[in-house]
Amino acid sequence: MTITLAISNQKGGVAKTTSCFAIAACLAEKGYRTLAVDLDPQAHLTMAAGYDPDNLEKTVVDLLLGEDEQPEWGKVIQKTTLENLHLLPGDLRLAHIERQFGERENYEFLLRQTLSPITSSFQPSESTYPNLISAYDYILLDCPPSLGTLTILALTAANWAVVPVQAEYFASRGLLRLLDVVEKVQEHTNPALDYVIFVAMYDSRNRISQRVFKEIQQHFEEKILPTPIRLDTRLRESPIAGEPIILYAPRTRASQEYRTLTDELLDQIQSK
Amino acid sequence: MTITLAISNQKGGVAKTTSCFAIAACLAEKGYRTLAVDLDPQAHLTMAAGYDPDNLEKTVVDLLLGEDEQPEWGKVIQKTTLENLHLLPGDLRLAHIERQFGERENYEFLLRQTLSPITSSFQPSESTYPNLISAYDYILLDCPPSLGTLTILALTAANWAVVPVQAEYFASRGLLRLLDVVEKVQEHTNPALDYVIFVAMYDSRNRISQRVFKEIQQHFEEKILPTPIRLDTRLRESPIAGEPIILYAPRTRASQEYRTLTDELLDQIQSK
Ligand SMILES: Nc1ncnc2c1ncn2[C@@H]1O[C@H](COP(=O)(O)OP(=O)(O)OP(=O)(O)O)[C@@H](O)[C@H]1O
Ligand SMILES: Nc1ncnc2c1ncn2[C@@H]1O[C@H](COP(=O)(O)OP(=O)(O)OP(=O)(O)O)[C@@H](O)[C@H]1O
Ligand SMILES: [Mg+2]
Ligand SMILES: [Mg+2]
Repeated sequence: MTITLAISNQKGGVAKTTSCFAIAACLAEKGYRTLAVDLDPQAHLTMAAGYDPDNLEKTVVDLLLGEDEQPEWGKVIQKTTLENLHLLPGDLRLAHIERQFGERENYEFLLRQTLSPITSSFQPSESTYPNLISAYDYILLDCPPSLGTLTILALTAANWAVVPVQAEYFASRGLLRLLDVVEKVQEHTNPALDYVIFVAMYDSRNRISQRVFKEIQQHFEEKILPTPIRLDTRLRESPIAGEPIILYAPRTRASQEYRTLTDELLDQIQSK
Repeated sequence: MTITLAISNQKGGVAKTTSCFAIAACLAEKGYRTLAVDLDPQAHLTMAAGYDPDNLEKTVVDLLLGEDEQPEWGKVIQKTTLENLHLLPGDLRLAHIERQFGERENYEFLLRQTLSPITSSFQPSESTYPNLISAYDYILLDCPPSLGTLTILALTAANWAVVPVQAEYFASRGLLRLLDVVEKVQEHTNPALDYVIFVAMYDSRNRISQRVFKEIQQHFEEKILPTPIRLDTRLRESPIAGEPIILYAPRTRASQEYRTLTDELLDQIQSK
């Protein structure tokens, strides 16, 4: 059974893309067949995986907008430098979906429906889907910094919202607002949606960050994963190499922390 | 004559809000009557100035959506801890404008029209506008991390787009995309729009940041302000105090750098 994770937070620059790619890589390294999906018009996940969003024949947009009964998954999904990790790339046309899809009836289900061939026990033949040997164990959705249409699509398609937060003073406020939206999605389109929180870009030497981290832990208790991801400049370099951090710099602290975080995430998910 | 600056960049977390407040404060400190306008549904500028967006009777949204011929500016504009600096606060309802205004005809001019009473040589009487002694010298617009309706409103209302970028590998790409949008706005709704770029959140000890900074300087030459704003943890603290950095920590490096940057910005603007 496929588990879909929406990596979301409307605040900008809180390591959604970095975490989506890192966690997806850690899952793949453990042997899980993993697909990372780029839902941000800015397509940073696509670039971090080494692709140019403007030079791809097809992306997730063609699947979302396409009319085919049997879309050509094999043409859209890309490999990465990690064997078990595939990429469903995004591009700028996602902005069009963000702006204009919110008006359509039942728009919320568009992504869930689009992904259904690869989330069920669908076993596509090799010839139709040469990049898909079989369905994925984990699908991770990288969301843009907003609570608009694209994030709603992701939350409706997901089993879990996985929310990176910075240990900053106003972060809790934005978090509560995101959880309001999670609650609305639970009521309207996805009752099974659950969520988990973790701290990213943590400056462990900063007194205020330490205090905010404690406050978030107290406030959100069992919903927050124990391991914070601390600042590590190697995370700014790995996108240049087009590689996930655990391949680019396997022994850097960030690689270890993302691996630990992924184990904690799996505990939460698999103990449900 | 009022000069309006749109602080914009679709990338999340690149110090738009931090820079908007800091530059506005530096202008106010120099004696310019300055208004900072919060156009982000997340209302971080409003919070950084010490206000709770959910507890304000009126915000910029009421001016944008209001039907009054003579809106009550005095009820909307808030003071800050700096005498020459006022705040036009935002709130969550800006998300509604972001999602649903793009369809209206000539929506692009809504902000420019809304601000026209305070950008012309309009001299409101004290009784109608107790917080407005006269029109402002500078208006700064804090934009959300997207190139949607709110940013288009800002770019159509502005004389200058002032663009913070991080010295990161993919930053130039996003910058070029923003400049495409600037160009479209120049063609359709605002021929007088110009732009200037500066580097923010600069990690001066990082070799890659240094290299990217050089590349951005070479690529954008006279459009980029010389002084980068370096990382300074005091900038993460000042929003908690509800004060601009130059009041909260006047001698910290970031205060000096933002003052220098503001002088360089004024050179660009006033030499045109
Ligand atoms: N732990 C970390 N240490 C140092 N730098 C980090 C860390 N995590 C992320 N970064 C850097 O911070 C910046 C923002 O990260 P990222 O792009 O992943 O955030 P985001 O939430 O996806 O942003 P957006 O809201 O624009 O989608 C990037 O330059 C990234 O390389
Ligand atoms: N020079 C700096 N040094 C250290 N921290 C900084 C600096 N500039 C900004 N920050 C911090 O980085 C974070 C992001 O900054 P800010 O919120 O201003 O970015 P933004 O571009 O407005 O984000 P968004 O895209 O969400 O609107 C904030 O926590 C802020 O305090
Ligand atoms: Mg991202
Ligand atoms: Mg901001």
